[in-house]
Amino acid sequence: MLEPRLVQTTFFKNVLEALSDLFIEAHFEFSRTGLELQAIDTSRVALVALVLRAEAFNHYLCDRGLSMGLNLADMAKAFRCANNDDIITIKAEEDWTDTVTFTFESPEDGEILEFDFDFVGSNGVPLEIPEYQESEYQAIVRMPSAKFMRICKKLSSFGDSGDRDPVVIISVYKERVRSFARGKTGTSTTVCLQTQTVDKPKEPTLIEMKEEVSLIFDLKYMNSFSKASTLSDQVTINLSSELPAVFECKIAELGYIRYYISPRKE
Amino acid sequence: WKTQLRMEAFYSFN
Repeated sequence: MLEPRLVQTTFFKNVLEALSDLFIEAHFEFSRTGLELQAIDTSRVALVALVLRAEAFNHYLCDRGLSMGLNLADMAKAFRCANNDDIITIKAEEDWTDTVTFTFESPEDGEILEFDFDFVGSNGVPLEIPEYQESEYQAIVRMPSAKFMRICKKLSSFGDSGDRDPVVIISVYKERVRSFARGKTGTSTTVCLQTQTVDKPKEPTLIEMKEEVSLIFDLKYMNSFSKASTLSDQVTINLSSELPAVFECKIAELGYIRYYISPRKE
Repeated sequence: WKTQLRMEAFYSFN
C-alpha cells in the first residue's frame, strides 16, 4: 500500500509547472526511503531527477516499492485546480492495477477533489544516472536562485531571434560567468562576478574554475530549470565540455532536483 | 548549430 500525504501543494505545483514545459511523462518511484522522479525530454538531450526523502512528507507510508509512469501535463492541470493550502494524499492500493489517486483536501472549504491518473509509458526500470562527481567538471558556479531566474528572464525576453531555437552561451573565465544570447537585432550579455559580502553572507555567488569553459544550451531548458529553482535559495551549475551540465538545487535537507543538460556542439 | 549530444552518449538507457 502506498499512502504519502503532504501539505506543500505549492511546491508540487511549481515542480509540475516547470517539468511539464519540457517533459511529457515522468517515471515516479515510491520506496520506503521516499520519492524519486525521473524524466527525459523527447529530443533526449535533457534529463531531470528529483529526489524527495520520506521525511519531506507529513505522513509517509509505503510498504513496498511502486513504480509508475505519469503524464505531467495532466498532473499539472490537476494541481492547478488545487488550493495552495490543500492537503494532498497519493494513494495506490495493494491490488493496484494501473491508476493512482491524488486527493486534494481543503480543510477551509470542506472540499475534497479527487483525480485518478492512468499509468503511461513503460512504467519500468528507472534510468541509470550515475552520481556526478564535482571533480570532473571544469567549472562550478553557485548563485542565489533569484539571481539565476533574473538572468534567464532577461535572456529569454531578448534572445528569441525567431528563426530557430533560442540558445544561450554560458562561459566561465577569470572568476566570472558570462551569459550571452542573440536576439533579432542585437545581443544580450550578463556578467556575474564572484561575490561574498558580509551583509549578504547567505547570498554569495561562488565560482570555482579549473579551466575556462564555454557552452551552448537551448534556452528552453534553462527556463524550465529556472522555474524549478524556486524550490531552493541556491542553484549550483556544473559545467564541462565533456559531460552533460548539471543544474542542481537542493531542497533543504529533504532532497534535490537536478537537470542534466547536454550542451550543443559548436 | 550542430546537433545536440543526446543523453545516450553519456548514460545507458533501456
